[in-house]
Amino acid sequence: MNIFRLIGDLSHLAAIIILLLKIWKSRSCAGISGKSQILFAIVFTTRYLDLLTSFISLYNTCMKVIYIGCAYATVYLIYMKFRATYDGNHDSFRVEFLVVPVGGLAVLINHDFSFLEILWTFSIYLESVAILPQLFMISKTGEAETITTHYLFCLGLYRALYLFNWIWRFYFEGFFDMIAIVAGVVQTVLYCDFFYLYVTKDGKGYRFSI
Amino acid sequence: AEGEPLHDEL
Repeated sequence: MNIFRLIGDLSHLAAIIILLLKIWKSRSCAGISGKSQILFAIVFTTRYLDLLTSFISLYNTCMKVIYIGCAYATVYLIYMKFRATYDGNHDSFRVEFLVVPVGGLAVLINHDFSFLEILWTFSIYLESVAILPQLFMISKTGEAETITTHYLFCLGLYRALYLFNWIWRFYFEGFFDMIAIVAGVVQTVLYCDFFYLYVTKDGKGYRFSI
Repeated sequence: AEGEPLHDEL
């Protein structure tokens, strides 16, 4: 564990909680892509199946359980409790165009051709593009609430910090996971345009165009 | 591939 990874994990946690609280407090999921949230629930589920097979640390186990729990809670709020406020018409990204190629890629390029490992690889690839329906939705409506941009910023920051974590681990531990690194770079790049807008507009009154 | 790697990150 290094500082980049710890802050990265906490940033990820902050993003998830910000989104949950935003929906809960406003009793509305307007402007939130349910599809992205379903993809994240799939990401956590397929990645953390190792909860059943291996124990890494109490921290690791707790965070995984919290991430999974929050992901499903978010999906529940969007599609069940506050579904009347869900803006399905603007959430029109075709997720099969992500899930099918990503599934194929996971079968082709992985560290080990085993069930759990392919699911892990699938989750890594899928996470790198899971935010696309959300970014697509914002670009379509041309606007995002400030709180939604904070959510996206924390989510992007988490991945950017993981890049520093991998540089750190390469130098000090000789650790090197090509699949995670390439997917992490792709994921971070997807946020660059957003980061630029977030910083220059200073989180105020949004007319967001991507 | 030399066995399943242990993934210690989140």
